[in-house]
Amino acid sequence: MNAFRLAGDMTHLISVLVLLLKIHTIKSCAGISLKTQELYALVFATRYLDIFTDFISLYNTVMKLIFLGSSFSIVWYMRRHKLVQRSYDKDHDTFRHQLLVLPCLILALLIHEQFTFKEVMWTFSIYLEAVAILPQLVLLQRTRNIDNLTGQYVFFLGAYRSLYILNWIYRYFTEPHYVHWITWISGLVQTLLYADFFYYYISSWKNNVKLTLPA
Amino acid sequence: GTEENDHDEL
Repeated sequence: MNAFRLAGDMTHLISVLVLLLKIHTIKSCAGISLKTQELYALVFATRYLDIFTDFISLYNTVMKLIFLGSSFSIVWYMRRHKLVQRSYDKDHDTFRHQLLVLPCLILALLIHEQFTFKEVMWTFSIYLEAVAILPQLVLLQRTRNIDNLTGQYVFFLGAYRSLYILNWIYRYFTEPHYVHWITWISGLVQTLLYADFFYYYISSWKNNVKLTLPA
Repeated sequence: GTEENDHDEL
């Protein structure tokens, strides 16, 4: 495993921890999109179908368990926990996330490497992850006050995607036969979705002012 | 080949 991949996984892990810290400790999910969190839970549930059948490494298995556990517990907190539920910005989180699921499923049925149940589900999760952040980005844009933890959560998620691209470039040049078009194109699309957010996040940080996104 | 895909990334 190369340094970009490890750094990518770690920023992914940090983003989840930042979100759990906000939800578990402060008992607030203000500014967090439940739609995006539900999509991530679906992404991990369909991607890690191999968790008990294919062993890659202890690292992989543990990380998969963390991402599965954290994504489902975040959804549970936002839906069921009385205090957390109250801070949920339901009126602004109106993105129709179901509309992302069907096109991704159809695309996975059409474009995949192997036509097996596990592989189509895996491909579906790759396509869905690429667009799962959209409800969150829309919610951020509608929210006038973006608190620090929410901003950091999205920043670390974007950092994870960018580092994965560096990881793919590194692997392409160092490993024979390492070509994965589906993952690369989806990952590139996903990272580009963060470009606008990154621009405003970094300029607010540089100018030392509170993060706001233009309407 | 018909080899299974090894998805070693998260």
